[in-house]
Amino acid sequence: RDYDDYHDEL
Amino acid sequence: MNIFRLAGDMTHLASVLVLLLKIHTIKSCAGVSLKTQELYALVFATRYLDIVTDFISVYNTVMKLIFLGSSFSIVWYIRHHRVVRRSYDKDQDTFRHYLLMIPCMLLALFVHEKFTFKEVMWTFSLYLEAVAILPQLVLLQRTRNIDNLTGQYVFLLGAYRGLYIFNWIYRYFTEPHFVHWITWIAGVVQTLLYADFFYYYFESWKNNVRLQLPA
Repeated sequence: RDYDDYHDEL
Repeated sequence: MNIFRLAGDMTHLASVLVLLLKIHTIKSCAGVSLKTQELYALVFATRYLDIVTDFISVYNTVMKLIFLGSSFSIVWYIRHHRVVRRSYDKDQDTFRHYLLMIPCMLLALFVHEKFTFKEVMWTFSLYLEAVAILPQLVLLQRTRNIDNLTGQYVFLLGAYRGLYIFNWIYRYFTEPHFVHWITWIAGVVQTLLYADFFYYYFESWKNNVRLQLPA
């Protein structure tokens, strides 16, 4: 789950 | 989620609602750059590719749908609505916005965090959003009298990324190894591009005069 650990912003 | 990011998202939401309100209610897009709207539709289309693959939260998905839906419907209104499109000033909105897309795509191909399709498209969307306002700012300089709704739209659109900068500062100090130079630099560049607009917008508000950008 590395992808969305920083794509959690809009 | 922190207060800065929530405030930023709400400001961003307010900007698209102000624009939709203007176009849908008074059926006019005078002073609005179609080029900037098309760039923003592309920004959301390339940034939210993960809407079907990575579920983060209901809030995140709902907001992505709102931004995708509003940006594409604004483009549709200006291009195809029989009344609205008559108020679109294509002779003034002449910024060659595809010349913005090409360097952003090239830069994304060379400067990114991971070389995957989704990541390169996401990075492209960050670079493109940083410059997407340029056609609108150029149009505002050509449009002598800027109506209040258009001025408010640009102000809110610029303010949202400024609030995101506070969000990044907050997350940097509260979350271990939260470091994303690409996002930060693109966000700062984007906000700086609004600097002169913010100045004239504040001046017009302070002196209670019509907003006008120097040519």
